Amino acid sequence: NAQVLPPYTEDCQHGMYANHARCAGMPPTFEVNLDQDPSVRWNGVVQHKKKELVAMIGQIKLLVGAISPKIITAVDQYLPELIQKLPEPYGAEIQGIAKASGLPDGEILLFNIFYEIFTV
Amino acid sequence: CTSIVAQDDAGKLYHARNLDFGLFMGWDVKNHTWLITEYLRPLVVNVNFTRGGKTAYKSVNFAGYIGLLTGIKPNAFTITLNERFNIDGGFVGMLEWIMGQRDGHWTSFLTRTVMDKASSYDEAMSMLTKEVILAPVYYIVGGVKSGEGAVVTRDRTKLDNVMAMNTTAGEWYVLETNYDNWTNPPFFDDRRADAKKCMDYSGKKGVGFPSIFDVLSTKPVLNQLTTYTALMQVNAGTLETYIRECPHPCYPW
Repeated sequence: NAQVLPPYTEDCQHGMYANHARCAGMPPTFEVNLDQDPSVRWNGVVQHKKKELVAMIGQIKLLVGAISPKIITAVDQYLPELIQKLPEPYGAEIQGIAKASGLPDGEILLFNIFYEIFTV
Repeated sequence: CTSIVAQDDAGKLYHARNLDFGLFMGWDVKNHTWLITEYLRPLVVNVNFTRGGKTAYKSVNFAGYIGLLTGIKPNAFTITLNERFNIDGGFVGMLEWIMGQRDGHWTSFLTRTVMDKASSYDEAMSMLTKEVILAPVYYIVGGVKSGEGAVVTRDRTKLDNVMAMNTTAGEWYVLETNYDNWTNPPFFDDRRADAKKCMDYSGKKGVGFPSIFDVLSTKPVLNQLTTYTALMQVNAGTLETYIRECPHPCYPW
């Protein structure tokens, strides 16, 4: 039985695991070798997901830019300086991802701070 | 988000989560979906972190995101991170960090550091309860021994609460959504009641990937913000991830 009005609660489901119901697939698995230099260890992931990452950052820029285009200017101008302040290996990893994806350092950092700031 | 640590009759622990993200970040009026959520789903990847040719730990990540929101250290512990909404939230912590006060850890960098440095449930719990962080969050932690499951409720600078699985009182799971366990969730987002109802319905005897997956597939535990479901079993070092979709009618959060 499903409730047809919000919040659309329903009876507890059964047998969903066997046929992977309500799934859009399983994600690929990548190796990140911690013995490698932080600036290159994410390259394999970025090479496979570059198109999707560029699209995602583009969407974030559209949303943030709708509030004020100055925010994106500030992101590109000031956030790269802050990457140097991150503890290692995280700063170098972000720079490596930016280099591999062709996106500005500040925009990769913006993506990485989203989860922190949206707790408000 | 919804995170669950549960144990079966034999004391074997399972840790699972739905990762929900993208609330109020663009609504696609044509398809009735959250824009950022739709862009995040294709970015979901499993990552096997290796050192010396061996698996150090595993995680589920969004490509380009280097923090750890869902992770397993085989034969040691599991961690998931849920958002905790607060007006004194990550925005404040991030501003302080930008202004030069850098004694706090980024919340998802801390979980990665814990995966890297800690070798047991107790060590992981110690780090997650004591370190200063930038945003209030819930850390949900599972171990390898019976009863090792807890929800750590964190303020930015201090520990607010630890809800541990009390097996002597007959408890066999801990469950966390995005609200403090000592308060009632708001009426418009009570996924906790639905998830608990389904966990209690499936019962301790039936605990395993299939039963927990069923719980995390039931609306509104599964909702329009759900990007993926991850299932972990620490002894076997198993991590299974499923990219999710929520067929209409489906609640927006």
